[in-house]
Amino acid sequence: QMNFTGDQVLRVIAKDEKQLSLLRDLEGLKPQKVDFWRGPARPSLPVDMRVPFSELKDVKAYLASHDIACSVMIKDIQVLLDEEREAMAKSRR
Amino acid sequence: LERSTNSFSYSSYHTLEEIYSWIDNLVTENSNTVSKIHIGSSFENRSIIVLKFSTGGSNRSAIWIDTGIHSREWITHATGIWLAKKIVSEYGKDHALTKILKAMDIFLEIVTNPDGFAFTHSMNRLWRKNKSSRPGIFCIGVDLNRNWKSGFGGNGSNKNPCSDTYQGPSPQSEPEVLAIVNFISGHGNFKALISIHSYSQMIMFPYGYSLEPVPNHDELYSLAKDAVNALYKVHGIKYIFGSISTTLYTASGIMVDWAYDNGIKYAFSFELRDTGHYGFLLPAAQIIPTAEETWMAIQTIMKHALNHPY
Repeated sequence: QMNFTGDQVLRVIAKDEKQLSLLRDLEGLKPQKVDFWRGPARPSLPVDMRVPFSELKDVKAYLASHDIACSVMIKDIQVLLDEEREAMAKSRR
Repeated sequence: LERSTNSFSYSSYHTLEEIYSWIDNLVTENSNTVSKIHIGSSFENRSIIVLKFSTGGSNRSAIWIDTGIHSREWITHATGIWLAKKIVSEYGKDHALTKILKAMDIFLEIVTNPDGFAFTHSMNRLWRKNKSSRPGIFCIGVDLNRNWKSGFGGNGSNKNPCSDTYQGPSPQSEPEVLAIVNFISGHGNFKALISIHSYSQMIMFPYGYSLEPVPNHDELYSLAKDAVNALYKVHGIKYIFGSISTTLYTASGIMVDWAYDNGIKYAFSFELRDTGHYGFLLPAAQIIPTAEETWMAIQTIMKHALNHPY
């Protein structure tokens, strides 16, 4: 099983098309820096992106440098995955 | 494995094996109304199974519901399981459902992407695509909701095999898509199609590949509004609604556009809840409330299809 310890999901509300475009630029970076859970669609809709722990600093710096506000939707993905797995095991028992 | 669908836990997530075993139990326990149809095999040669709910007749007009086309969206498979149990439990009791099943058949594909779903349990919980691989292509998997013929390769899909929205080498190149195309085209009498995804709390209709409104846009808009209202009444969860391209984004090669372009006038795509905090990792405690509200929206669409034959 892949481990997602420290990975976070950031929620971004883009102010305008320009900011959406800057978010789309993130998708094309190599190696992949973000996994869009909700892709950049329109300013009225949130953008959710999973950021690997190793990329968190760069991505947050990128957002800050373009004045793109973000909040942390999921602080550590692996914690939720462990809870999910435990719940499945318990249910099976 | 569970011996009966009554002792099965509908408020938990399950593995592919548990779901397929549950399907066999459901069919065994309700053989007069439910049958299991093998419509094809996935890239890794797993069975692709559709449940048929029918009270008789032959080639009746039909309703298609699918869940799990994107494998990490576990809430959708769990909702599909709950829906199937609801249908067999409520037939003969729920007046609206009984009327629908006396005139139409319902087909439900719970695990539309079995290889990807198995992979989310074994290796990568956040995997979205199927598991197809081709010589010379470095990355694995095609987005099964970008591989349909309508609008294939347009904006909102990706030619890059490493992208999560990779469209595939050609329309219907993926066995999981071709199986559905062949089944629905072969049946020839589907009147409504509901493809269930997560997440972002939306009920949408074609087109995704074009901003052009479909001919019966106003009817679909009004029906989506009724469905959203019916859903909201259950647990107060707010959805937005509209055509895919104007509500969410341009998406090409998607199932509901293919369905609409192939004569299914009532084609909808659901994006289930996450309540703003969990994304694809919705806790199991929210499975049943999610399924209950989704059921009311689905019933609204099925009733409309029943009352507006074409």
